[in-house]
Amino acid sequence: TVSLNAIPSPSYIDRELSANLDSTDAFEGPEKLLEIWFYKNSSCVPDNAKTLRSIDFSTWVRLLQLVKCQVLSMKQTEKMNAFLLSE
Amino acid sequence: SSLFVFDHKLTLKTCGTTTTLFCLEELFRVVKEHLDWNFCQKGKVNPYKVFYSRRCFMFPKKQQGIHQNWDDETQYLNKFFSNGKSYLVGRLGQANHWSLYVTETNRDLDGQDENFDGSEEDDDENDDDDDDETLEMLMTGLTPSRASQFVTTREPGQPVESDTDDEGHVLGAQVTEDTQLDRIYDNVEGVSFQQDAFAFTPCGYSANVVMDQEYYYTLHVTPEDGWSYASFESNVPVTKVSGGTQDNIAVMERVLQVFGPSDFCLTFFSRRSHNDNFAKLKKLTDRVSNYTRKDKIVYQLDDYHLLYLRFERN
Repeated sequence: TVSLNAIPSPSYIDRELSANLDSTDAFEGPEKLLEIWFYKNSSCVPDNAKTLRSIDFSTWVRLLQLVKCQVLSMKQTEKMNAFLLSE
Repeated sequence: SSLFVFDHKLTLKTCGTTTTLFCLEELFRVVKEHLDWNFCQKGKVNPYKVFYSRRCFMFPKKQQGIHQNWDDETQYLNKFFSNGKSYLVGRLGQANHWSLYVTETNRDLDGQDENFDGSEEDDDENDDDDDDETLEMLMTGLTPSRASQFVTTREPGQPVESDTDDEGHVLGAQVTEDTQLDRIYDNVEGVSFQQDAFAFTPCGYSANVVMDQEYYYTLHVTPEDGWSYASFESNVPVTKVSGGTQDNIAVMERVLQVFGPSDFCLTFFSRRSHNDNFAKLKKLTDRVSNYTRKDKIVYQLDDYHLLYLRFERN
């Protein structure tokens, strides 16, 4: 068994959610895919030092509640934040 | 489901009965309030580019609100965006077409400098960083023995016993390794690799893999008999991360090897018209062993090129 210690550390894990999620009633695989490019690339972002990644974690959690998703875990790299979600 | 947030863009991919588009109003309010980004024009919002797509649902009546049918989703999107176009791709009346909504590019936000003669540079001649490509495979009818790899035996509701280990993530990582989903790409030395995978209970699997800090591929699997489904989506530049040893056809074959679907559609977006991967996939005919190609459709969408292929197992 792979220990979590052997995996590069996720930036965040919701252990309670992870332990209690039940996919028994999941039935629909096909996903809805939304991609929004606010600017063409990161260098086009207005020069005020704030970008989408400046938005705090709790705001993303609240936005995702509107979608009916919860954050299971999140990894942060130099250039992106990757959230793994419930559902 | 997954969310990827970059400095300038986000990708939200959600399964089940999620209400993806219901975040739009709040999202644009947040970017205005937190970042002072205001994309409002004449009562609508006009960011650089918006894509919304999905394969047709297996159980549309179980979806919530506007997500029960494509026309309602399109109408809802049109309330926000003034320049969107809607496409139904594939054979209508069949249960496997694919739908796409895309807005015209807002070139005021591309930061492109004008030349001294007033003309703008050709996109195709810009730096490699300006290229963008996304490969997506949506698969149904998974081979049962392969689908069973995504079924676990743990029970939900067990007490959290450790501050370090998390069973769903540990099992998820194990599934990634056992199924070789961590070896989709021949990543060369120096390309970083981080995975975040989760095994749902009693079954199901989601994974985000980040390569080289800025590229991702994501997998979502619902292995239940009768409506088994798996998706693979990637913006990984295959030539770069493999050091030229792989192309997207090889990637596709590895994904098929893991899931063995009876039917799959492949979509490939590229920003450049002279994208080698686009050209190779476009020529793909009978090279996919055990599968017959049923549809091939090419669209030119403003500044993007889209290839849609659908295959059925022989």
